Amino acid sequence: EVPPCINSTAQMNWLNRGDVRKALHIPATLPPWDLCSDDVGEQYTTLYSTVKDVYLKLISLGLRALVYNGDTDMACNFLGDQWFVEDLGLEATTKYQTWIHDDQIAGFYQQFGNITFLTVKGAGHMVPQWAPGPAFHMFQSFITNGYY
Amino acid sequence: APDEVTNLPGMKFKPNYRQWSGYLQARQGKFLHYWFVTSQRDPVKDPLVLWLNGGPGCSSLDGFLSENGPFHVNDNGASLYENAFSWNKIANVLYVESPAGVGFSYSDDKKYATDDDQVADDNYKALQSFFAKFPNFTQNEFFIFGESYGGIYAPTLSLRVATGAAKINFKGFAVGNGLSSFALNDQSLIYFGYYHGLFGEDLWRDLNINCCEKGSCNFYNSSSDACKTLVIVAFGIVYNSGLNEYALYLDCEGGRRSHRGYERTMIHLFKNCGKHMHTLKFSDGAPSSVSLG
Repeated sequence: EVPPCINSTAQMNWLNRGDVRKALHIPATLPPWDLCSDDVGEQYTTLYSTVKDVYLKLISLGLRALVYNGDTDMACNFLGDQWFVEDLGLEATTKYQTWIHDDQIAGFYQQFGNITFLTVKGAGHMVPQWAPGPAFHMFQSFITNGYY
Repeated sequence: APDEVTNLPGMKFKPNYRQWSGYLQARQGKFLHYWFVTSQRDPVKDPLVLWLNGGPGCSSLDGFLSENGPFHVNDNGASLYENAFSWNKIANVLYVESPAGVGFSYSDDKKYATDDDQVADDNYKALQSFFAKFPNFTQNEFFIFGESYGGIYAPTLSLRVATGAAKINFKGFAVGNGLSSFALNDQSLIYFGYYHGLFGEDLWRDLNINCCEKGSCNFYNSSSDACKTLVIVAFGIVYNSGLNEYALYLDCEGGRRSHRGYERTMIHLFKNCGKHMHTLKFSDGAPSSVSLG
């Protein structure tokens, strides 16, 4: 079984081939690969209802952060993460503005010092899958600390 | 290197990067499967990026084979094709299936109960195990990416990397469609749903009448039963009416199957009304007890 609306049959079939598992050095004794594990999900305990304090510590250590959202996702919608970043109480260092990919508006972003909030227009939960070009552009800008 | 992947069934192209697949040691008896691909540009100078999918309980190989990895699987489930926008075009990318029990990761004792802090500790140990296997990469700039529930995995692991003893050239972290706050995720979804035309006026009016006071609304943990019930109706429309909750304007692939692991994820996401999620799952719409007036 897979999460609703997601079809991972192809990966599952490929990853569960004996010759693929051998090539990937997977012990033959292990159960078949599945996208999500009931064993783990069923027994998982969430400890953090918010990671606000963790972010504030990391930002205070001078680390760079990017919070990005495909803006058609409803599992973790962009508005909730936008409010999360704004709620950190950091001063905005840019206006909320568009970013461009391939001469089209690819979404919006705003920076608060070392942390950037960014949306990817029209993408869902798995941004690199549904907006691969803009996602690569965003990735490159973040890891090189360049402009979006 | 014992873990190097030298050939892959279904790969009809010659990769211009190297790749390894094997196991990283977390806590005693816990082994996390990793798949590491070097940069197609300059592995020595390019950054090292760790990618974690969320769940909790879902595999980072989804990130590799469906999202940003160097190749994906064709629908036939047998052959592979190259991803023109692979993130390893400019970075060395490490995918780790975490925690133990997810995908090909396992625990000797087959005990898979865990929590946020234990996962962060195990991921930190696994990272050190990676650098022990690949010491050359300790110099490269290092970034952690998390998606979805990885919105909790990434910052909690980042704090351990940033403050831990291990010498890692850590520069930053990123979260994609992350879960950063349960309250804000719940609260915002009601506005997202209404302003994307999912609820209509009756439900929106009832939500405002029962969940808002003096201009301030609480859709997350209201003490009003009427409000809670209406919020569950709204969540039901988002998660149980046949919409693709991962992408509002895409069809729901493979019909409206539901994965218990996924639904539990939703329960994690909507802790307060999670216990009703099961009821919603088996009902087609609003529970009969709710009249929308």
